[in-house]
Amino acid sequence: AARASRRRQHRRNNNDLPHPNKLPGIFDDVHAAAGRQICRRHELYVSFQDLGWLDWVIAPQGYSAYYCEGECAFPLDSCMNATNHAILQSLVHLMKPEAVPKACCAPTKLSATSVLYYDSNNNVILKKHRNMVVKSCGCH
Amino acid sequence: RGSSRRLHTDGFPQRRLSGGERRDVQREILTVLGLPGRPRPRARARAPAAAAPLFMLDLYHAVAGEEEEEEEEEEEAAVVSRSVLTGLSTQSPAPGSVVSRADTVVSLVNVVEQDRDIFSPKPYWKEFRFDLTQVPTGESVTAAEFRIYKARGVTRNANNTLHVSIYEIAAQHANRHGPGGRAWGWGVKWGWGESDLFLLDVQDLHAGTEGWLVFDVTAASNHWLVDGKYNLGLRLYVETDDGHSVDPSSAGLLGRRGPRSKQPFMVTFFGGSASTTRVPR
Repeated sequence: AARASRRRQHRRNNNDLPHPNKLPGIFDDVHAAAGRQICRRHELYVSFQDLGWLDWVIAPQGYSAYYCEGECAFPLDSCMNATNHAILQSLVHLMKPEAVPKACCAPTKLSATSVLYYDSNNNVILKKHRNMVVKSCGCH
Repeated sequence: RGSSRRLHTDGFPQRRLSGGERRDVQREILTVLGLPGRPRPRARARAPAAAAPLFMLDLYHAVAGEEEEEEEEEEEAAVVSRSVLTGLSTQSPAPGSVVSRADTVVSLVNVVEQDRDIFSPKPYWKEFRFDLTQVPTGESVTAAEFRIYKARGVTRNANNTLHVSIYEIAAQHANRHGPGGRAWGWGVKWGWGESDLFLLDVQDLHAGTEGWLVFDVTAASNHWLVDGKYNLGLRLYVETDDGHSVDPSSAGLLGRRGPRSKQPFMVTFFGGSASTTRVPR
């Protein structure tokens, strides 16, 4: 354990983990070990204009859906929205990387978006679609 | 421009989709949006000045604003009192709570209108029957409004009080054809004579009032959605204080022959959308 703790001490120095109040979803280029980014939210814009739908979609012209990507590498700090299971899985991965994969970087909170459009009878419909926008990411 | 890979603005190569793939992508997104297929509204619908789109656009901005508020609320963990939606447009939309609870809001614009005007015996009325074919299934009605615009109208005294009442036509009797009765749309014979009416809403206003009148027709909407055969329409009466029937058009109530931005329409709020189960591929 002593040797391990010294090694953990050494890893924290060059691991350069973000300060706890820098949460995923704030767009800093934070790097986990070896230049890879930690799990965080990235911009992804779904354009109804590019889809050629603006003849029936009144609003919006598109919406920011975002996506999650990045490492869920040990140690999973509090800022990575990790589930308890993900923390344990990352520990086991540390010991048996071939047998057990790292935890996944995925949305932990999703919100709705609303679309206003014409139907084929020229009625105007406003529909709320749940779970369409990633609000925060985390390790699962 | 012909190359199979195109650099997307963020520098990542974008694969060009084949025709079939493009159709699949669109179909998948339409499925996520709960649409069976790509709507194809008639071109005229794109005229910006129609009443229902203008109203629904205000509603959209209100809802979109609420969604942002909720996000700020959660991130700052501050309590934001839910503001009531008032005065957003020339029409005051439904109360905030009705809007935010609704999963779907449908404005119905296809309506068959019939008038019993001053060339017919009293009482005078206007009848409106809406096409409900595009109403979402699996969702329940949380509120429904009938919106009609009142212009100044032909009135000697603008301060006289008028009572405007809206009824659901619950049943029509077989021998209701009066002299000069006319057949009308939707394959149902309409004419004069008595029908069973169910009172939905009443409003008292000055004869000189101008603006949108909003009537609560939730009860009728629920009834129609149980079975389309109950959809016999709405009937609107206008009476003076001493009970005299007034021709709604003379009182300034605009029907389908009014300007597009002031034509009557219905707004129905649906909640509790059944979760659309994805078809296995």
